[in-house]
Amino acid sequence: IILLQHIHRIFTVGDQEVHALDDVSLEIAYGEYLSIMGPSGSGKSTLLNILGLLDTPTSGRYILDGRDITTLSPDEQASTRREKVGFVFQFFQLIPRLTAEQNVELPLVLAGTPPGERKKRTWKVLKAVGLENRMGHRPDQLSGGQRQRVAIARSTIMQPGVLLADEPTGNLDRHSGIEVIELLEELNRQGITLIVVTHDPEIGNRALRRIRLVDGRISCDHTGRID
Amino acid sequence: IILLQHIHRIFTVGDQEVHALDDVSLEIAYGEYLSIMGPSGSGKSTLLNILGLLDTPTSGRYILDGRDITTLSPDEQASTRREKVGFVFQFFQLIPRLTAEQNVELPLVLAGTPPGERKKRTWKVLKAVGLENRMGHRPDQLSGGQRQRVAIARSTIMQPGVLLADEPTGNLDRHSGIEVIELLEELNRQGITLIVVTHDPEIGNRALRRIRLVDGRISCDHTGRID
Ligand SMILES: Nc1ncnc2c1ncn2[C@@H]1O[C@H](COP(=O)(O)OP(=O)(O)OP(=O)(O)O)[C@@H](O)[C@H]1O
Ligand SMILES: Nc1ncnc2c1ncn2[C@@H]1O[C@H](COP(=O)(O)OP(=O)(O)OP(=O)(O)O)[C@@H](O)[C@H]1O
Ligand SMILES: [Mg+2]
Ligand SMILES: [Mg+2]
Repeated sequence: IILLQHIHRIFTVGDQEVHALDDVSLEIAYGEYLSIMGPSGSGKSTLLNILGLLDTPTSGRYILDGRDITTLSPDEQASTRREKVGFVFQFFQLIPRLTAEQNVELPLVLAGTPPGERKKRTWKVLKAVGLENRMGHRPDQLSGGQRQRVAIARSTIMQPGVLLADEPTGNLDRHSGIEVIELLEELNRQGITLIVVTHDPEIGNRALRRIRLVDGRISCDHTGRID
Repeated sequence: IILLQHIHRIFTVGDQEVHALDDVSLEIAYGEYLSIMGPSGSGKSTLLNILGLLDTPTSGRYILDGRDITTLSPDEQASTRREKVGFVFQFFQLIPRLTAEQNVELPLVLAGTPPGERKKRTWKVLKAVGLENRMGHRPDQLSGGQRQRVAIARSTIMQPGVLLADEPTGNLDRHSGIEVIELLEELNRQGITLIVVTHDPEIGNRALRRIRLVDGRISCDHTGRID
């Protein structure tokens, strides 16, 4: 289970303070599928970064699998992140000198997976996002939406327990976007906890539980069908 | 007037050829407002890069203001681009070490505009995209949609003859996205030729002329109201 208790995240720029997250509390069960929506600048990426152990709160507690994350050492946080969390970044964070295939394969290389199995799993996830003909391209030789799909493929290859997706369809046409969210939903059906940040209500409303963020606060946390 | 005649753009990756644009011909009048839509990877950014003199065709002719662009020297192409074209990049291309204000002000600095007038015009366009409270933030201190709005503000500050926008609302919530497109449409009413690449039909269908790109070809070039 994921438990956020009274999370605050304050950024300081010069003498200006930005209260990016303002007393956020949230409980997420294993295997849940929820979306987070809200205006630009409302704190969605900041919330996801804290959930994904890429950032630490200014105050409040984050309990993951019964362990208080804020008490872990940086090394322990990094290994927890590698093992448990898949992340699709809003701006992909692909490695420029590696091809699409090498970018997707990288987590398996770091995990010591043998080459034969790596090739097989890498090809499988790249085919699932329609990029089997772009495997040798580097990021600068790919379109915006193709880079986004490489990032999605990479996030799924370790079959993490939790998958955090920050605007996974922002650069995709409607058809490719729906293919992507269906892929992520299939992983959720197999047991992965799925959290999707999105500006697109057509994507966000597919989740049964929908959280709305406004000015760093949860303004709405709703479970149930939309009519 | 903008005239593309039988434009081809072929990329080579290893021994693979990608025919990103395949015999594209297009005529655009001064002051026109058109949208370009199509699947991920269909050639939209490539087309916009050629129109914006950021890339040269493999074959075909590009006539801008009666001059054949392909016959200009690189220096002449660069100065034509600076004077005539505003570009909103799909991934913003902001300068990491400069603040939002400095990023937006940069074209005016390069053009030799005096400091007093620069400050005034910079503040005006940043206010128009709702970022007057983020002027001192650097790109890594801004949300995704805020970075996108800085890129939009920067593209408008020189009041170019032609404004090319590649997915200007991809990282914005619906409300901010509509504010942005209304801002661009206001510039079009003042005389700027406006070309918007978008995946969002709600944005793309606002243009009276809509071009659809599929596999590097124009599959549809339609002028008239949508019912
Ligand atoms: N520098 C390059 N080298 C090789 N192939 C490229 C290069 N740039 C683009 N491509 C390929 O050309 C095709 C068109 O790319 P382009 O970026 O124009 O697509 P797009 O329509 O903008 O897509 P998206 O909607 O995903 O942004 C893609 O299949 C892409 O893989
Ligand atoms: N490193 C930082 N330093 C200072 N302020 C920051 C930093 N990162 C984010 N902010 C501010 O915190 C607020 C929340 O940012 P965040 O990236 O979480 O928004 P978001 O909801 O993801 O927005 P978008 O939909 O535009 O991606 C914004 O107002 C932003 O300016
Ligand atoms: Mg964000
Ligand atoms: Mg593109």
